[in-house]
Amino acid sequence: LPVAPETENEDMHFAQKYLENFYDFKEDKSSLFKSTNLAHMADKIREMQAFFGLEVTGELNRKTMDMMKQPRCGIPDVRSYS
Amino acid sequence: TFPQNPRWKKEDVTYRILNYTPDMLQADVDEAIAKAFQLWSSVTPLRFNRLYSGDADIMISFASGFHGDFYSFDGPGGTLAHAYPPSRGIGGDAHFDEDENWTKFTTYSGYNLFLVAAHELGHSLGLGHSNVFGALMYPIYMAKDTRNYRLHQDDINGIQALYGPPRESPAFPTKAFLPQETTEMPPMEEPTQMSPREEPTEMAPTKRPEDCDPHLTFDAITTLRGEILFFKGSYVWRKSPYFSQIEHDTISTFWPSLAAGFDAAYEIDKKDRVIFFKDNQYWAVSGYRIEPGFPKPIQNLGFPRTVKKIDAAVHDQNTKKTYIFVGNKYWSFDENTQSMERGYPRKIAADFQGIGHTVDAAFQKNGHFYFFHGSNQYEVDIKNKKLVRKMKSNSWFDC
Repeated sequence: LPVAPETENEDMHFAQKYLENFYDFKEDKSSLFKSTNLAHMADKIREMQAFFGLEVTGELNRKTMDMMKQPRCGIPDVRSYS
Repeated sequence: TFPQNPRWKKEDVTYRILNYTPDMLQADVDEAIAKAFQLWSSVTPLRFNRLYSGDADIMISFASGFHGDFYSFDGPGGTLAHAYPPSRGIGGDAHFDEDENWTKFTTYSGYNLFLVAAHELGHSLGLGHSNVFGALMYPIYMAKDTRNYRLHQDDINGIQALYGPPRESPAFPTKAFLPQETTEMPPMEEPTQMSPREEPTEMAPTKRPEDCDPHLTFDAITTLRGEILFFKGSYVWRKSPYFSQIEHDTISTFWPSLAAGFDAAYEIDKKDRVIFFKDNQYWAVSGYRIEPGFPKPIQNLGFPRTVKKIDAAVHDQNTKKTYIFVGNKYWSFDENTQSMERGYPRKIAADFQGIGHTVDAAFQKNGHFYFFHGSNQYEVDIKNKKLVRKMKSNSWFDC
């Protein structure tokens, strides 16, 4: 179901944390360009959407956010588990 | 599996339960863990022996927040548990988030310890996540009936790739199963599932009507957090202000215990609450959650016993009144006083100009009421209750 739209920024933060935890997303703090991180994050969103069989758009749409908010196991879905 | 395929290089693996959750009887925790191990031993040569002191290969514990490894837990919801692949030290260990509500049942109010433990022990034996919807090693929790629980073939293929099939059985894929459940289980609720890899199987035997079928009618319609939800049988059409396309779902996706469908529904948006009516009962939900104490009899709202079911309901957020339609009459329910207004029921046709018949469904949006009767829809100005225009019932689907 939808969540109140005013939480969009929260969603972006939540999604970044989710992708860091489960899809080995690392924000490039040194990058001067926010667009670099956004592009990298879009790649990771695509990876997550492909894993769950969602439409691969690279965008944080509602279905993707819904999936990220589902209770789950804490082990990453991507292999770079250390 | 994990990188380099870590696995136990022996068939006798030990485990130890270091502490217990206060949510469950210790005996129930012991049983859930034992059953979870049994699931894996039934499809491999592995044998699991429980230790009560000293070091075991798989150390099982409940903890919350930071608990000594690099993966702190996150409070209720979100991450439920994690476990480490086979190796020395922390390898194989399984940690469960004590901030969750653990249960031996499969209800809305908690997470079934057997299901989560079976998944985590899959990691303890070397399995990674599966993206096969319905597999035990799928990363997202899905409440399922644990009686006669069977591993998905994907899980069996994975674990047998690491350890091979059980000694005494022929080397063909086996269906792991559990002995008949001894604990009485409450009535099963449908598994809560997100959009799986394959399209959700529709609940109702009938086929979903086409969006642009000119004869399309609805049982109930309500707004919900900015969206409009159209109900027919067990199907839902969702119209969102954020997305152009109509989303098709089934009621069981959101409220599995209400999958049979509704007669009427309305939203009190200020309370983030939706009321559903079916026959002579009603439920209050907030998001996915059905509020405790429901369903209640519609007589609690002030209806006479002669009223057996509701046709439609719509809330006027300006007056805080809810109009509830039964046959050719309607009542006005005051949400503030939680009681029926005096002087009702009244004839629909007397107050809503142009609505000279029964109402199947209704909702309010942008200062208008939308009344549905058969495959027609009537837009009525809320203030003067005057008919503005007549449309087809599915005009919202951009046909």
